Amino acid sequence: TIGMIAIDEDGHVAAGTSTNGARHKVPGRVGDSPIAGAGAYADSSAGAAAATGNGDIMMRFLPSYLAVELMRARADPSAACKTAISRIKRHYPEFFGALICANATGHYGAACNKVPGFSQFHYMVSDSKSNIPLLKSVDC
Amino acid sequence: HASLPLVINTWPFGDATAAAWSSLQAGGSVLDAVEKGCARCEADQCDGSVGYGGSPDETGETTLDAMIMNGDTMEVGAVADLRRIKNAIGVARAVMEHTYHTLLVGESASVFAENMGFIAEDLTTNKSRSIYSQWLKGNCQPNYRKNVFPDPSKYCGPYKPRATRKPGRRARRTNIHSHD
Repeated sequence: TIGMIAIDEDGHVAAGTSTNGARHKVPGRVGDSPIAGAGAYADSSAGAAAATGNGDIMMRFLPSYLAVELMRARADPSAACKTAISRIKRHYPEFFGALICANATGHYGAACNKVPGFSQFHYMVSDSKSNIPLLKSVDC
Repeated sequence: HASLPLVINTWPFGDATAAAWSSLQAGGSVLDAVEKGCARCEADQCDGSVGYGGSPDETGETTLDAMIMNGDTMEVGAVADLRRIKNAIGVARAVMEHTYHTLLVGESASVFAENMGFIAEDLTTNKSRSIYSQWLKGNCQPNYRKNVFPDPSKYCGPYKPRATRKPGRRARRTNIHSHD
């Protein structure tokens, strides 16, 4: 799955996702990616977030919506991402998932839930400072 | 690290980031950037988890989900369980641009896509066929069914509901290439 956020110089925000879902899913199964607030969410007055991982679990908690609302309440993007992940972890300690968050001023962060085989989450960033895609990572 | 404009995406899919960034630099909107970036990943079959030829379902078919959201207007266009169309994010954008709806699914979403000019083609590849045949050979493991007969942790279907339910939730082994 890819989840992507774009913000321009004037603070216009958009987000999107694309995926082929889980391997060997039951036909008809849909994950979090196409659900607004779950797979991604954008509000130019606050910021945007995008999720990845086990969509069957993540879609129950609307983590992208929660993260954007936390950023609206002045949480920094990393903290917003962490809180949204923690909310899921409280019910599903072993869920596989990660979240990227960016506020409307261009601050960004990410968080993930550590499980066997997944202890660090990699994501890409391109901004006017770098002008090229830079690989970033966060420890889960 | 605040510096606008900004493109950020999940996983190390740098070509998708570059495509979105190029779109912004060329004067495209943030929606254009997200569409271009995700479309690049679909064409590149990023990680096997995006686009055609990945994540076959229980019948071996690849289906796609995508969504795009405008943070200015709160408009959303999305498709789910999309069949036979490679450019899922493009269809999601078309849902947003050409309907008052938010989410179209399944066969009807594919018909909508064809009507909007998207080409219908087989999403199966040798890779997805191989993943599927390995799964069949491995007694259909891993498996998302529960409380059915025959036991889905040991046998392939077809399945029928089991009268008695087992309590509790089974922890699933993480496969970082199988994700939404």
